[in-house]
Amino acid sequence: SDICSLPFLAKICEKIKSTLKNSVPFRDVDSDKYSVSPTLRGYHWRGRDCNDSNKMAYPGRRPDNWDVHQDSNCNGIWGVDPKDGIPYEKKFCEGSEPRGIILLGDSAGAHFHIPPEWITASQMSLKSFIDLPSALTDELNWPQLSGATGFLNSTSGLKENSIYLHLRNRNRCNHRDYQNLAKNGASSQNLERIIESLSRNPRSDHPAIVIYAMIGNDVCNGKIDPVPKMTTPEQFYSKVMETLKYLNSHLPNGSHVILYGLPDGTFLWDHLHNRYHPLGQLNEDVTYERFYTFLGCLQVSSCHGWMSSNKTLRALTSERAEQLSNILKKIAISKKFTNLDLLYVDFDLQAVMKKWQKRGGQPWQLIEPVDGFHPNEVALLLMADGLWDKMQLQWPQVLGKENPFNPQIEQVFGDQGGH
Amino acid sequence: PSNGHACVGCVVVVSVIEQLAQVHNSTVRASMERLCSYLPEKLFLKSTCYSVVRVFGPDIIKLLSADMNADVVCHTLQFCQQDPGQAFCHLYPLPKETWKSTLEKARQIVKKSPTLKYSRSG
Repeated sequence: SDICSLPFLAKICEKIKSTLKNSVPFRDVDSDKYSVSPTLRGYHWRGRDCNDSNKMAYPGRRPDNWDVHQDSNCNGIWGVDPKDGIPYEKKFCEGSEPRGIILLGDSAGAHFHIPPEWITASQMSLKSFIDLPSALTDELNWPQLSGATGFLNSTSGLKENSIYLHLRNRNRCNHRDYQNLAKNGASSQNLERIIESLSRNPRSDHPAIVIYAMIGNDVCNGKIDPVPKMTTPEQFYSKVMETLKYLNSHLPNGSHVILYGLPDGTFLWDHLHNRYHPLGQLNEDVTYERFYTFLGCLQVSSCHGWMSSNKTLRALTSERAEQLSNILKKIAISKKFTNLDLLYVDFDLQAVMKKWQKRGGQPWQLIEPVDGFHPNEVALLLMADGLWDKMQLQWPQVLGKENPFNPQIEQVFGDQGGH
Repeated sequence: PSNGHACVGCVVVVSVIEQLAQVHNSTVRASMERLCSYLPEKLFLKSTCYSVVRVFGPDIIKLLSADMNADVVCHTLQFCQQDPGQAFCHLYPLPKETWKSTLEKARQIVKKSPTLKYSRSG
């Protein structure tokens, strides 16, 4: 039963396990943490490497000699303008304050998604499982469509962009400068190993916008009584400060960290409990209440505290979530670091719901139908759009300037090599 | 409980098999073949599916044909287990007759099955 026990598979299994454990690309010839393949922590998760045999060529770095001879930062801009002999990178990007986006998050940030057509018999066809191999090798996540680092067009037809695409539209020199370090099950308490997969050199790279979005696992677990296992405010404070000290010593000066609060997850029960789960739609027999009870009974629920018929438990879970959010607020106001500044933002599901209802949407349409827990692509993009608006209005310094040369960059370099 | 995820996986897969048979008005065997045919060959997904059908298919056919639901099938095949002192976990409404007698009847149906000689391998 353990296929990895076969001798000829042992090595590749070892490598895959290392990839999953350390959140670094499986295929990375020059070991610069950037890859030319999509899945297994490849360019679905971090900007595609433009030269996988040169570890000094990777997204987000300051250009080497203005990229006269090669594209050292993978933004697709290099060479010299024959008209005046000025390097394009110098002409189009110098002084434009390029920056990258880095997400430290959990399964929500990685955009955990199980397509409902995988378990809905009435819709099933040969096309249903086309994405299954890719999804499995991305741990059932779709970061390429996520709210923070998504670079593909939305599958739900929304016009909203991810934070990364907003940054790229603002300054085309930011092309490919994204890192999604989110991981299923991540919380403030287990970030040590994940954060080491962050790739940024304080001396040679551009500043970064780091989004810290541990939005659930500090209060979510599958225990019958989930409260004892929830992160306490003291534990939370201690680990968040540890993470911020690490970031301060690894990020270029002029970076920013946006601390996302935790949501009020009672939203789930309130809007889903009496709706049919995809498995229950054919015979109208399985509601989300039944689905939650089943997972809770097996102790494999994503979040027993909120996915529960026990109103008191749901309220207790939200209360702890709010306590942890207040810790982040206090840290953002009171703590200062040399290389980065801190900003706090609420994970405001109600605001997203109102925005969606204005378009005629229903609240339950914001949640992943199969797991009945994660925010889906619509919710993630509306959330990203709300954050972008807030940053533009309140913290424009975080975003860098609008690059006046964007049209010229597009004219000379087109899609800059795409993603 | 041990192997909660295996239990969820089993109940979801058997539910899909049952509903495919219902939607296409086909036999359970045809429904399992159909499901495997939908899977891509990449990552050995299709061949793994046919292997699982070869091992567990006969029992699943017998049990679903006896109108057992996915909960009963997965408890009988031991992907779901009610650990001592634990509640009985089920996704679908309980059958009319007592759970115990339903499970006993199901176990009789697959009593001679070679499958259950193997330890409940993942």
